[in-house]
Amino acid sequence: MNKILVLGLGKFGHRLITELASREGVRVFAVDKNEKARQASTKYVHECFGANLDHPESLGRIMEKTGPVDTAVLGMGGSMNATTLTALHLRQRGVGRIFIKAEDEQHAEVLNAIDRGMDGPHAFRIIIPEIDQAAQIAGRVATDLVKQEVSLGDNWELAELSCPDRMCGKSLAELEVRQRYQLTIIGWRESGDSPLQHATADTILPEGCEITAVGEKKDIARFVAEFD
Amino acid sequence: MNKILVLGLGKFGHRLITELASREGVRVFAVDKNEKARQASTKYVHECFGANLDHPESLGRIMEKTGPVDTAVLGMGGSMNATTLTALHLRQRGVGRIFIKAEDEQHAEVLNAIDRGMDGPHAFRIIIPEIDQAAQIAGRVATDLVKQEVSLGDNWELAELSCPDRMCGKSLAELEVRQRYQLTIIGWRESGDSPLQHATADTILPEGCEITAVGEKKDIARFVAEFD
Ligand SMILES: Nc1ncnc2c1ncn2[C@@H]1O[C@H](COP(=O)(O)OP(=O)(O)OP(=O)(O)O)[C@@H](O)[C@H]1O
Ligand SMILES: Nc1ncnc2c1ncn2[C@@H]1O[C@H](COP(=O)(O)OP(=O)(O)OP(=O)(O)O)[C@@H](O)[C@H]1O
Repeated sequence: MNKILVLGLGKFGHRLITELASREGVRVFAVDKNEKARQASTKYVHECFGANLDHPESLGRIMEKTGPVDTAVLGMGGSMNATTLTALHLRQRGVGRIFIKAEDEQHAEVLNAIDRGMDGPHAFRIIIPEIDQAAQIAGRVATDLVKQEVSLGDNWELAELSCPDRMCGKSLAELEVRQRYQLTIIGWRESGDSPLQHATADTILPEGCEITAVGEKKDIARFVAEFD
Repeated sequence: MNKILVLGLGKFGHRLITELASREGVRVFAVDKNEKARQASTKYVHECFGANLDHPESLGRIMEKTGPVDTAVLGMGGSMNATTLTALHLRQRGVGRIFIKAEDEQHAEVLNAIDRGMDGPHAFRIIIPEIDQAAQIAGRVATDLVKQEVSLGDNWELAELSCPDRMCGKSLAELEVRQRYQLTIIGWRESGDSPLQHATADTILPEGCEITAVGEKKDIARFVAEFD
C-alpha cells in the first residue's frame, strides 16, 4: 500500500486525486486551506485535512494523523515559499518521493539544490506544467504529420504519425522499415480515433492510417523530413 | 514550410518557440504585448510583433504582415476573453490548426463549442497544462515501479517500468512476456539514466534494469499489480 499525501487541491491536485482514485494499492490523504477545494475532493480520498501550510507547524500536525507517507505531491500555486519550505520538511521527515509543481525554472533550481544537498537518494520530482506541456507539443505544432511525440530518455522517442501515402498498400515486410529508416513500427490504427492494433511483418497499411513508431530521435526526424 | 504564429510568450509560448527553433521546415512568427517577453524571444523566431490582442483589429494587422499561416498557438494566460476571441478570429481566417492553452475545463468547453459550431474540420487543439500534467503523472505517483506512463489512445499505453527481480537473468524468449502478460517489451535500459536498447528474443534482462513495454491499459495495470 503506497500512502500518498497530496498538498494543494487546485486544478493540478484535484485532477491527480481523481486519477489516483481508480488505481489499486494506494491510500490518498489530501490537504488544502480552502473549504470549497476540500469539499470537491473528499469523495476521492481516504481523508482530507484543512490546514494552511504557510504555518510550519501544520505539516507536523497532519503527519501525526497520517503516520509516515511514501509519496507526497505539492500542488500549491501562489506562494513559492510554502511549497519550498514544505518540500524541505517532507524530505527531512524521510518521505522518499516528493512530486513538486514548481512555478518556473528558477524555482526548480532552488528545489534541486535543496534535494541534492541532503543525504540519501534524490526525492524531488519537479513538474512545471506550462513548460513541460510546451516541450511535449512542439512536434505536433511543427508538422501535421506528427500526432503525438513522446521522449523515451535522451536518445529515443515514440511517435504516432500519419502514414505516408507511399507506404500504404504494402506489407511491413515489403517496406523494410527497420532497414531503411531504423524505426520499429509497433502498432497502427485505421484513423485517429480507432484502437491501436499490433503490427506484424504481414500487416498491410491501409490508406489514411496512422503508425506508431519507436526509434532514435534523429531517425524519426529524418523520416518526418522525408515525408512532410 | 509550415508557417506558425505563436501568440503570447509566457512560460508556455517561450518554451515552445525555443523547441521549434531546432526543427526543420518551420517559419515562426511571435506576438506579445510585453517588451521584455519579446526581447527574450526574438532570436528564436523569424519575426516578432508587439501588439495587444485585447484590441480585435490587432490580429488583422499582424496577419497582413505574415500572410496566411498554417498553424497558430495561443499562450496568453490572464484574460480568457482575448484567447477565446483570437481563437475565433483565427478560425474564421481559415487557420487549419490552432493550439490553445485554456484556463480550465469550462474554458475548454466554450472553445470546443465554437470549434464544432463552425464549418470545416475541427481546428482547435486544447491544452490545459496543470490538468494534462496531473493526468500524466498519476501512474508514477501511484507506484515507484512506473517510471513513465504514456497513453496511446483509449485502450493502449506505453509504460517504462522497473524490471521485477523475478524477471532478471532470463531471456525474453524464456519469459514468454507476450503469452503470459499480453505485453510487448520494445526496449530496455541498464538503469534510469542509460540509453534505451532494442529488445530481442535473446535479450537477457540484467538485475536492476528498466523495461519499456507496450500493451492494453488493463494488461499493464495487471502486470504492475502483480509485481508492486
Ligand atoms: N499555504 C497553503 N496551505 C494550504 N493550501 C494552500 C496553500 N497555498 C495554496 N493552497 C491551495 O492550493 C491550491 C492551488 O493553489 P493556487 O490555486 O494558488 O495555485 P494554482 O497554481 O492556480 O493551482 P493549479 O494550477 O493546480 O490550479 C488551492 O486550492 C489553494 O487553496
Ligand atoms: N491581450 C494580450 N495581447 C498580447 N499579449 C498578451 C495578451 N495577454 C497576455 N499576453 C502575453 O502572453 C504571455 C502570457 O501571459 P500570462 O503571463 O498572463 O499568462 P500565463 O498563464 O502566466 O502564461 P504562462 O503560463 O505561459 O507563463 C505574457 O507574455 C503576456 O504579455
